[in-house]
Amino acid sequence: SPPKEYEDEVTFF
Amino acid sequence: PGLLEPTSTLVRVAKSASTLGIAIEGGANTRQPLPRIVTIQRGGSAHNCGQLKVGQVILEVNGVPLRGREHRDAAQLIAEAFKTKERDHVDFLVTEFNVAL
Repeated sequence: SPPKEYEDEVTFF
Repeated sequence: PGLLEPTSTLVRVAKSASTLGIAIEGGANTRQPLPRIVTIQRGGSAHNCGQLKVGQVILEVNGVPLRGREHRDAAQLIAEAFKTKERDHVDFLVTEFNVAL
């Protein structure tokens, strides 16, 4: 599978 | 020797507020293979600490390497490090250089 769009991979703590 | 090596810094963040107060992006199998700090919220523990900066890449959390961990896995590790009562701080090994280590 292609690399994920890291813009979608943001987590706030 | 050392000229091309990124500089890593160990930052100890005391749990001085109810939140850690950072946001991260990236993780294994993304264009940002190690988590990068994208936000530091005013009033959070990280902001109070004063040593973490937006743009730093997190190499380790409490001595556990993040290399090879996907975003959700890395995020869970950080969340648990902040949540645990075993320590009153979280140790981050960070680097200023945004490189695929």
